Amino acid sequence: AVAEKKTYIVHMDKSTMPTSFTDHFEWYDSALKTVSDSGNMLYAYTDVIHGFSARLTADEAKSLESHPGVLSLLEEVKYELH
Amino acid sequence: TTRTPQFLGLDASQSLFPDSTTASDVVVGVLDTGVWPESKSFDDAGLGPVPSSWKGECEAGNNFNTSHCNRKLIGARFFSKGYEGAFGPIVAKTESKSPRDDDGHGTHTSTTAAGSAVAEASLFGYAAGTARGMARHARVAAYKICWQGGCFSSDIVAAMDAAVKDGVNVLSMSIGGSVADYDRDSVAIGAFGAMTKGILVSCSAGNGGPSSMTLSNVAPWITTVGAGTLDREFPAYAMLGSGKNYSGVSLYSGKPFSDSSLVPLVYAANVSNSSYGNLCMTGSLIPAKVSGKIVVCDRGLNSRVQKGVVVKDAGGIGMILTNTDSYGEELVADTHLIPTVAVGQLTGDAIKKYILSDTKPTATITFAGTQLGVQPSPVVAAFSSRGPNPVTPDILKPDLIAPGVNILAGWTGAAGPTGLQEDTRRVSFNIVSGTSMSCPHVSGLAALVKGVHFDWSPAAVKSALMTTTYTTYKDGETIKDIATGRPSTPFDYGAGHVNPVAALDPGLVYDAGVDDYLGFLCALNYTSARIKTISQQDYTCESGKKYSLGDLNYPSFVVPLQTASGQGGGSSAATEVKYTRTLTNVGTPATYKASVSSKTRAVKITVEPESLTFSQTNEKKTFTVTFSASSMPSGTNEFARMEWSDGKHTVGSPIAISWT
Repeated sequence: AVAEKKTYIVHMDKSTMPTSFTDHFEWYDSALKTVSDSGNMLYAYTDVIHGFSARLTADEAKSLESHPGVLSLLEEVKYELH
Repeated sequence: TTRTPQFLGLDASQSLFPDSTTASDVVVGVLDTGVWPESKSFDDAGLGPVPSSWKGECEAGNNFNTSHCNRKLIGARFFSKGYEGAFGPIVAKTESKSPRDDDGHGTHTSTTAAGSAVAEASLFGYAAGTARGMARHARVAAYKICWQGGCFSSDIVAAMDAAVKDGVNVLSMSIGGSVADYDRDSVAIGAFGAMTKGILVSCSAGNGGPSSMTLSNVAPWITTVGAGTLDREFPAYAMLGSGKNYSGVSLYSGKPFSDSSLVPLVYAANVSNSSYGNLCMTGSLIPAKVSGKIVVCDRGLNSRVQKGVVVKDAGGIGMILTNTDSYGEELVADTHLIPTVAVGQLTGDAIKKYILSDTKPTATITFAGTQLGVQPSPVVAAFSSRGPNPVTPDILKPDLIAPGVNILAGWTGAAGPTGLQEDTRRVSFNIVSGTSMSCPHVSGLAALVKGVHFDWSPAAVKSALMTTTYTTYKDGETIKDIATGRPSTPFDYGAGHVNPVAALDPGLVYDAGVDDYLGFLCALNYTSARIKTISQQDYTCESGKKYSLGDLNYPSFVVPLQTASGQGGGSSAATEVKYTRTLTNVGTPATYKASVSSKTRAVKITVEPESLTFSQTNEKKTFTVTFSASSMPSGTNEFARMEWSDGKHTVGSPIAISWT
């Protein structure tokens, strides 16, 4: 059975980025790859938040939550027009 | 929009507003269903070059290319990765994978905020006039984040991120999701980031009214906008065989009934085998019992215009759409495909009573076009979401109300005015209702204020809009709530109805910056990690410092009080609460005096000092408001208003006191 993937917004603590990374995109990608080989980053956010969004299984999301530098994970929310 | 510029006093006060050069430096970013660039409301005649600070783009895609942007529509982007992740790849046949608006909502909101003036606009002759956005010289940047399957938070944050980078000054977001803590709410988080860059974020309050605690987008750094009516209606009449004539509204534009032709009238519940037959749901009507008749359908569950299609498909020739108790007497006009009149609950009940009482009930429907000067206006729309604030009751929301009922503005060429697939009509302008429509009014008005006071913070602009609102009609009566017919309260209208001419010169503002909001989060006992999720900043609340939600420098006041336990809720034991606020002078030197108007004896409100003298611009003065309250039964709400006035300016703040 293939675990269902959902989109998560991953909030990162940019100030804790290891110096081995030249930019935060690289760091985000590395964090994602540690939990998911097939992890597909949808967006990297730089201005209103620091972090990225990606499709993850629940297990992958749980694992990423404890990764250094991860502040929080928010599951995708659907908004509606008013 | 037509009429709202006159209703808001914009047309009569042109000289007070920024000239096209200053105003055109302001960019309004609209996150919505995209944009229909061919709309005349995006005509760029008379506009100078795109501001040099603008870094945005016009992204090409399905049915959209870079040449669709101009000096009015200076940016157009689309964000679909989150949506496609959930729904699979976008099918170009059904929706445009580009900034193009296939829905109409995004074109309506963006043209409301900042559309150019278009003469002789109307919807089938209804609401005719010159249509213009509130900030007609401002530039528009469209960020498409809503698709047929909805609007997804990962796309929304990506669009906000891009809009900030692009250089928008105001963000208009007529969307909402479920209620969540601020650090779990992507729009609140994105709005905080935008606010730190000096961008005002205006959001719709939601259409969950008239139930209480139905608000969305309630973070204090967001401007939350509820909806009110205009002084305009579209009257239509249901004439019954009994000779009685009932009024309602309609935007029907097809062939009307001849005046004298009374046709058989049935109530949907009586011509259906479905337990919800009264609602005219798809396939629920029995054609043999409906054919050639006018059908009375109750509002609710499916869309209002869909009910007309259901009646039409069953052979019905007309519809009387009746409100039930959820909607009261609020009338929303629609461009139905068959002759239709929408009536209030009282009228609906009377018509149903007639059907029951007559063996051969008959009716006809007539239409009377556009009526202006309707009073009282504005009234709070029944659908407009109401307070108290469901996340932080200590902050009054909505912040204010603006026109959101029967608003004419630009529309897509890809869908008919009803949005139904069966509707093959195409229109340049459409009339729709919702807090989606009131939000871009305030976004555009914020852009106008920003055009005059480019250096003002988002909080200062919001304060100007809030403290200059009005809450009464010319006769002194409080703005009514259409859901009840009674006077409304700050839980319905916030600070009041927007008054843009006064907002340009508010005299004083309640300013607030990032540190104020961080202190607010400390008062909520947020941890450093939660604060960082929202603010992207390392911030530690001072351990010895007493943070108070009531001390956020907000232009309104909420005093939540506990009912004294064991005192039967009726004790006179007084509770004293003190709030401190700081006013910044944005006008000329003046002395302001405080006054409080209150009808309640349960709370004594005093202001110290009672007078503030400002000798220079940007001077700040602090004052304290003390609320001495008796205990009242749980669930009691009392309201008051505080004003600072120098004789020329009035800086008003609503006060809500709640006992729980």
